[in-house]
Order: sequence, then C-alpha cells, then structure tokens
Amino acid sequence: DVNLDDKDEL
Amino acid sequence: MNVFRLLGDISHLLAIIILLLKIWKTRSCAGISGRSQVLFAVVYTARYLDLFTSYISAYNSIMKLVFLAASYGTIYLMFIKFKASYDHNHDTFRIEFLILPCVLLSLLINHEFSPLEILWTFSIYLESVAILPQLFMVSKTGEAESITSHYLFALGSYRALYILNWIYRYYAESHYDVIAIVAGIVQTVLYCDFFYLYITKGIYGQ
Repeated sequence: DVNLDDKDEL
Repeated sequence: MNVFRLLGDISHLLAIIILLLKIWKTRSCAGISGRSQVLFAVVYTARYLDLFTSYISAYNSIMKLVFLAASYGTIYLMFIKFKASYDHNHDTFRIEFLILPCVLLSLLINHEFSPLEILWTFSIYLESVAILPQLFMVSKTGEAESITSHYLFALGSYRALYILNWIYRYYAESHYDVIAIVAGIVQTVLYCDFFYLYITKGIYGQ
C-alpha cells in the first residue's frame, strides 16, 4: 500500500 | 529518480518559467486563464505541505519551493501587477465545478484517511482538471499566442512524461500508485486535442 513516505514524486 | 521523471520535472519547470517570462516580458497576461493559475496554486499548496514534515531530498524540497513560489508569483503578476491586462470576459470557467467534485472524490477514494493524504489526493485530482479553464479560454478566443501554446505544450508534456515514469517504476521498482496514474492519464488526455493542434498547425495566429 502506498503511504506518505513513499511520496517522492513532485 | 529516472530519466522520464527528470524530463517531466524539467518540462514542468520550463512551462512555469515560459509563463512567467511571457507575462513579465509582454507585461500582459492576455490569453492566460487566471482561474487555472489559481487552481495550480491550490494544487501545489495542498500537495507540498509535507515540505515541513518529511524530507525526501534537496532536489525534491527545492523543486517544491520553486513551484510554489512560481505559482504564487504568477498569480501576483496576473491579479495585481498586470491586472489591467487580465481578460475577465474570456476566463469564465466555473472552477467550483472542478474543486467540489475533487474534494468529494478525495474523501471517498484515497489511500489513507488522514489530513495530509486527503490533501495530497485532492491535489492529484484537482491537478488533472486544473488546465480546463485555460483550454476553455483558448477555445473561446479561438487562438493563443505562440508563447502560450509553448507553455501549454510543456505543461501537457510533463504529466505525459510522468506516465512513462510510472510505467518504468512499475517494471523496475514494482512501485505504482493507482490514484496518481489514473489522474495523470486523465490530465494528459485533456491535452490531446491541444497537442494535435499544436503539432499539426501551431494554434497561434489563426
């Protein structure tokens, strides 16, 4: 599951 | 990071710089939709709040600050400095019909029901339709200055390149985010008509 710290994209 | 995402970010940065230069050099925001620019500022504000909570990399933080500064700078130029050149009559798309559905959808379909995640999801949904007022304005005026069409081409290309990035990441890192991918495809599809015009005959000066 994608969570916050995976958000490495702009 | 991969070449598609880097090219996408560069294309995005280029679009924003082209727009700022166009307004600053011509001292006019004729043909530019202020409503779309407001939506972009909302998108970046809602998405980049994690600037203060999670550090990814210097590149990530710097680019977020640049996008935020450029989007608010564009709004300042359009609504304050060069207010007289803002084309109210042709910039009439009802953005509440974009914002409200995105708010509802982000509350219904998200990865996690937490404030930052909902705001991120809202910003992803809103970004996919944020260009509509601008495309609507171009269709209404029937033309766009060449610099404006270059802006739109760079802006549309950025998310198209991100789709290639998501394909790459799916196969190379088995990482994917359905919400970002679906919204990114919608966003890119909205530009198709413009891409066709831009590539076939350059929509300016019709």
